[in-house]
Amino acid sequence: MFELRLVQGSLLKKVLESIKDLVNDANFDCSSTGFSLQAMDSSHVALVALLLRSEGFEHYRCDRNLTMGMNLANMAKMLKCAGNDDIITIKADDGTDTVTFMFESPSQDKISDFEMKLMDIDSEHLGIPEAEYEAIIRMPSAEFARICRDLSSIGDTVVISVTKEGVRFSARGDIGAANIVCRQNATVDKPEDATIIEMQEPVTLTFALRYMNSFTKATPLAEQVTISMSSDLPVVVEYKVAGMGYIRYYLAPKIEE
Amino acid sequence: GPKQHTITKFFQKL
Repeated sequence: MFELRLVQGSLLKKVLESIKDLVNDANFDCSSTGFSLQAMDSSHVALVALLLRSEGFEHYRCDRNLTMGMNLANMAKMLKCAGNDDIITIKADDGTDTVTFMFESPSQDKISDFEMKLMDIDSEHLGIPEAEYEAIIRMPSAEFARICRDLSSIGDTVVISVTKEGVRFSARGDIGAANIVCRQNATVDKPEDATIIEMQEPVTLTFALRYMNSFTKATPLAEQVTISMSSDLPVVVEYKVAGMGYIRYYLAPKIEE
Repeated sequence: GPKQHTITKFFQKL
């Protein structure tokens, strides 16, 4: 059987909110390592990889590797029924086609369980090669979300350019053009407010803002976001999940033919 | 303009 218990249930609610608009159906992989998922959006332009390590849960039991196919909109509907302070338990018995979500209020005076049907999902796993990125930007996640939102009112694509000056986000459209430059700023009171740019090589890449905006749904999960770029490679936009793991979004660039 | 590529162009299927 498979069972996990997460006292900070709101994390799981936030994780679902971060992926449900990008991916419709996905296989969750349960193993001794943890609870993970890899899925592409329907047009195969973006990929999301989630890992919640087993050590991060208050209780984690996985007798054998298990794949649970779930409709993420339905899963999100169920997790929305959990209170923000609730403890969430996910359970699945071997050989059944359902998963149970159990929600306990902090004072244990309300206990709910929701059973959801699992689905068979034909999904392909992609091998993500280890890469040395030419530029890595760490910045406040709310700032990145703000930039993506602001630029989408100007154009459909963002050009992200890292030079020794800093990182420039540019968009252009019918009404005009916008450039937002963020410089390295490590001298802040709180580390979560820092912007750190590690650059081996200057790199410029173009991306669809629609996907970037979808990735920023993960903003409530982490104060900082890490954006890793190399020429002609998908960008990686990573949000840590409080000491448990991460959500990584990979987005294929737009390339001039 | 630039052409949108798919992620499967960069990452191989296992």
